[in-house]
Amino acid sequence: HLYGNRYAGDKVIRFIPNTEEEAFVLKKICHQLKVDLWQPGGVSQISQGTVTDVHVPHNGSRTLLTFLEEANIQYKILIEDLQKVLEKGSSLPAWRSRR
Amino acid sequence: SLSGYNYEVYHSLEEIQNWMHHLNKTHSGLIHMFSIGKSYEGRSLYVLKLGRRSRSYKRAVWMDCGIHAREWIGPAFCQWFVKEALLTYRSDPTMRKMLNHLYFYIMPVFNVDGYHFSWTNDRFWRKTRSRNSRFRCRGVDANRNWRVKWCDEGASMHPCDDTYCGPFPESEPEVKAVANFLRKHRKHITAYLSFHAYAQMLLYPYSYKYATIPNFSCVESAAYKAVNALRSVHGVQYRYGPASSTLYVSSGSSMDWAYKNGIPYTFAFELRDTGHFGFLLPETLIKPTCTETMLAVKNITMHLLKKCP
Repeated sequence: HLYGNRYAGDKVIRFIPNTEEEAFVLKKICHQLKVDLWQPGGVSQISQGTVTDVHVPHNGSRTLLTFLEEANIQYKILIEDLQKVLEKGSSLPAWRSRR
Repeated sequence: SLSGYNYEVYHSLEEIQNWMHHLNKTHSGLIHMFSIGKSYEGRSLYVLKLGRRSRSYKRAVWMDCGIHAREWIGPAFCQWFVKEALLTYRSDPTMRKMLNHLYFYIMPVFNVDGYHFSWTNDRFWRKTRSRNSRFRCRGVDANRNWRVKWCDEGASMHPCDDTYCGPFPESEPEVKAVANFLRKHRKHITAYLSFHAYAQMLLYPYSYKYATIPNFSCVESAAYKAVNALRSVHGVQYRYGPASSTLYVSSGSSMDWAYKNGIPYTFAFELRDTGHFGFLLPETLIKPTCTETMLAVKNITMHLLKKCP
């Protein structure tokens, strides 16, 4: 597996804060879970209406999803398993030999 | 050879640099490769000067790809652009005009250290790889490190954040090298284009504030025509507008700096897609992405040549 299979089970989740209050709590949870922010560039740029995509490690996704559901914040799972998408999108044998 | 190199896969830094060396030897009439400095980890920062050699004055366009390491479609496009330019110089009147009237300075991989790291260690690395003496975290956001409202809104002062602006402006040797080059050549560089991913947008200044640029008319019309041309290829919709309101506010960006330093037409592309794959755009989508972007870049270039002062 590419990258030692480290991204197995990792998810990419999208949410769009509807209010500044939602944005505030989302910034806090993102900071606590140490998510890898795909967009926007930095946590400080999350605000009302900002399309926010976060890459969450497999052991943090359950916590984030539970939080979003309890806070009634709408979300969408863009990528269910990052490792699978990573490997499907590249010409694996050739790529592995190039790496 | 041009046809022997696969432009529809992502290449490692070493492969890209070997490719540049090869083109420098085999296409010396249109290509000249040179280095503008060294990265933090000591790698050469290579630039390709593309265009018909001329003793008379020629304006130039600067293009850089891969400021953010994980945005691999950027370097893929820079390579595609060079390939297309060389392959179609004789057969395409538009390309011939572009390369006869202009030089293109193309930096296929801006953030060489970060790009290499994203290949070997962390696919989603964004920043450079410079070290910080007081913190364990490495790297600076190379698109927050420019001296234009440096470290203001949209940037972070903390070294562990992905938008860390650095200890001071142009702290990163990669940023300093490009800035020095652009300062030295700014009188004949007429346009600056930077390629990122992902959002499917064509952006122009300002990023750091909500305001209209003085030459809005020409810039906006160039962007409008470019996204229409892009859409005509595969129907993909790109939004366009000032970066601050179209994407988000961010200070210290290369595009804003280039504009402030006298390059009148500066754009940043956010290439495919809008989140379905994000940074993991499959290799099967390299060709359609690059084909449509190629048309947009040619459109912008010709518009600036013909319609803008």
